[in-house]
Amino acid sequence: EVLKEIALEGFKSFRDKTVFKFDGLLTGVVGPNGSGKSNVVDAIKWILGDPSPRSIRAQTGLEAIYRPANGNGDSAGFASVAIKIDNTETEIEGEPTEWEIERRYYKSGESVYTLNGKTARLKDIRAIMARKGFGLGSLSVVGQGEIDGFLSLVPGDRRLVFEDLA
Amino acid sequence: EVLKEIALEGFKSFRDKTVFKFDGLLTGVVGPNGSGKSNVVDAIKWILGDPSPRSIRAQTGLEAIYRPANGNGDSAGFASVAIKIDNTETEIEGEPTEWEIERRYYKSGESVYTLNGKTARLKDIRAIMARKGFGLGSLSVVGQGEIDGFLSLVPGDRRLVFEDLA
Amino acid sequence: SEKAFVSTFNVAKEKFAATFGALFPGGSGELGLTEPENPLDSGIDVRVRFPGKGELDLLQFSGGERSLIALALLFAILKVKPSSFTVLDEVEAALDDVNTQKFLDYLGKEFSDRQFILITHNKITMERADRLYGVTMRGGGGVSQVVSVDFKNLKQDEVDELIGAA
Amino acid sequence: SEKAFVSTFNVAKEKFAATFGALFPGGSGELGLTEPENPLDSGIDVRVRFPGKGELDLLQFSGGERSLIALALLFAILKVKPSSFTVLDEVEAALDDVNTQKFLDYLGKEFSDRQFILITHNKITMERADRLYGVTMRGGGGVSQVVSVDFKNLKQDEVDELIGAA
Ligand SMILES: Nc1ncnc2c1ncn2[C@@H]1O[C@H](COP(=O)(O)OP(=O)(O)OP(=O)(O)O)[C@@H](O)[C@H]1O
Ligand SMILES: Nc1ncnc2c1ncn2[C@@H]1O[C@H](COP(=O)(O)OP(=O)(O)OP(=O)(O)O)[C@@H](O)[C@H]1O
Ligand SMILES: [Mg+2]
Ligand SMILES: [Mg+2]
Repeated sequence: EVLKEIALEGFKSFRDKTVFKFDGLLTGVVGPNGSGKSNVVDAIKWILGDPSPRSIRAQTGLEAIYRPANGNGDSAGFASVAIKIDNTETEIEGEPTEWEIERRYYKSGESVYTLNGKTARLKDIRAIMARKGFGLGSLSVVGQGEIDGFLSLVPGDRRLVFEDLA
Repeated sequence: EVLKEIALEGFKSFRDKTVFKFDGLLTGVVGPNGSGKSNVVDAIKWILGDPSPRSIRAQTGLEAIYRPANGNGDSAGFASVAIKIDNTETEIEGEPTEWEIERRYYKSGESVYTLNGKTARLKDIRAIMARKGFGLGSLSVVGQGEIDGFLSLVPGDRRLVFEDLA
Repeated sequence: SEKAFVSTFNVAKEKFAATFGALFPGGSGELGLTEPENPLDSGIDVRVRFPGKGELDLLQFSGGERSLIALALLFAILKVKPSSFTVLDEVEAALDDVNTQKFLDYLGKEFSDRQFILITHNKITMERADRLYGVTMRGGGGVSQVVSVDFKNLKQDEVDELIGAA
Repeated sequence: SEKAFVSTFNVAKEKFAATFGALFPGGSGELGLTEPENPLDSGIDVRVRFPGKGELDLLQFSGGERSLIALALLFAILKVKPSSFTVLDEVEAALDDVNTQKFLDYLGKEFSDRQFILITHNKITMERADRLYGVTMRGGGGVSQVVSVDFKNLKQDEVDELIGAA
């Protein structure tokens, strides 16, 4: 497996650092309505670099940061999502056996990406992800309610799905 | 109960005359995917006089008429939906104790409404239905997948729902 | 007319607050006009808070929460303008079991004098029905047939065949 | 470029026919270009036939049938451009039990070397997972917490609490 784990902290309803390990082939996520399952899906879209707040069901970037209900307590200072990718089968000399990519968004509006602990440019991170088969375009995330839109009645929309492939 | 039964014949996947009696308060309709459940909902929208083919998931009026799979056999000559409405508690002298309203659509494109066996105008039928609390506007039918659209993010759309009420 | 619209709207507003409060004790639901000084052109605002949670933009609610808000709105409107029967096609598809029970309890309690027709794949909903119809295309010929099902007395394999169960 | 697009499209076309045929023996699935002489501006046409049924316009299929067609298309695209992992959020919500089993069987068989993360309320899906995470907001404070669930060894009431079951 390539995706080893994902950690959320201060991201939407995940106030405290929460880690999901993906050591099997089929991982299920269950829970009551409104408990935070789709927020995990949003976290994955967000770390893959999806630029638009709307795709994580937020109006602004700030709405990605944990905010307490009815003002009990403070909102988080930043939203953070980090993924660990296995890199043992790399063809490139001298690369680490694992990539840890983190995206942080601060209340100030500043967005910071780090690669194995060091600040990195989104461009470099995207290149690594594309090489490992991670990328938004490859249809790796189908959000809640999106499966029906996939067949969207307008044939032109459907073409966009294929353009990513070419 | 006011709605006593509905009968479909030649309507969408209901080739043969099929009757649903509604003698309880809560009637459930179950069945595998694609078996014809939502076609019953379309039949109810259709008999209530919904004018647009799209609201019964058809491109044209003709698509309401039963058509066999792969041409085995003939398509029906007409689509028919009939409902029986209880009228025992009427305030109007001389009215029958039951209304039977039928809508037929012929392959020729001709559409015929009958009231207790006699041809009637849509206007007269609509008046009876409104008196008995049947009507498209009163939100009496929520189709598959429509519940989420109900909250449609555009406040203007939501107003239309209320306009029906006033 | 404006007067009629405003007075109907105010009734709906009251009913929505009461319905949402009854479904989610500790939460609150409110309808508002986006342009109160110009009611006939105004949009309708829906603001809700689930128990233990803050006020959110409609976009931020989960799939199940959106269905619940829409159902509370539907129930409120049905109280304003009673229709004699209501057809709901898989409206509980996004709900977990607890919320499905809640929705059915409310429906049974508040609308005990009105006919409902529920299309469903959910076993909890099936069990509540006074009468259950199974729609199938036995023999796979594309023709819908109906059988009346007595859920409580049916053998398990008969029920399975009807509801498309494994 | 046009050449790359057409060649990728032709691979996807082949995969779609094979995927749909494998899922629905006796049916057929075909992708086409609405304007074959102008591929880069053309829309994509999806034509399918379920076993025992005729060819229909996309509008006429049932809710479950549309999800199945979209899933077959997704699977075909994943075969053309493999991504290292795939996240699916309640994609089987509209499916009956038989089709849910079919979808999971196909996923297990055809993509046994790829990681899937499935968000679900469906017990059949949960049982297939190698590893299951429960997301809850225990204590109702609006903060998501995660517990790892060993579905097979958990007591029934613990499972119920996690999946929002009655
Ligand atoms: N910035 C934020 N801070 C705190 N909580 C948030 C934030 N954004 C969203 N939420 C919470 O996340 C909840 C929605 O969670 P999510 O959509 O993941 O639920 P879900 O488990 O997928 O439910 P369903 O089964 O209904 O689809 C909202 O009700 C809200 O309480
Ligand atoms: N004019 C027609 N003639 C014959 N069959 C038709 C016609 N129009 C639609 N159908 C059939 O109706 C089927 C769709 O039925 P329907 O939408 O009622 O299914 P459903 O029971 O609601 O399924 P789901 O559980 O997936 O929502 C189509 O697959 C098609 O075979
Ligand atoms: Mg969700
Ligand atoms: Mg349906």
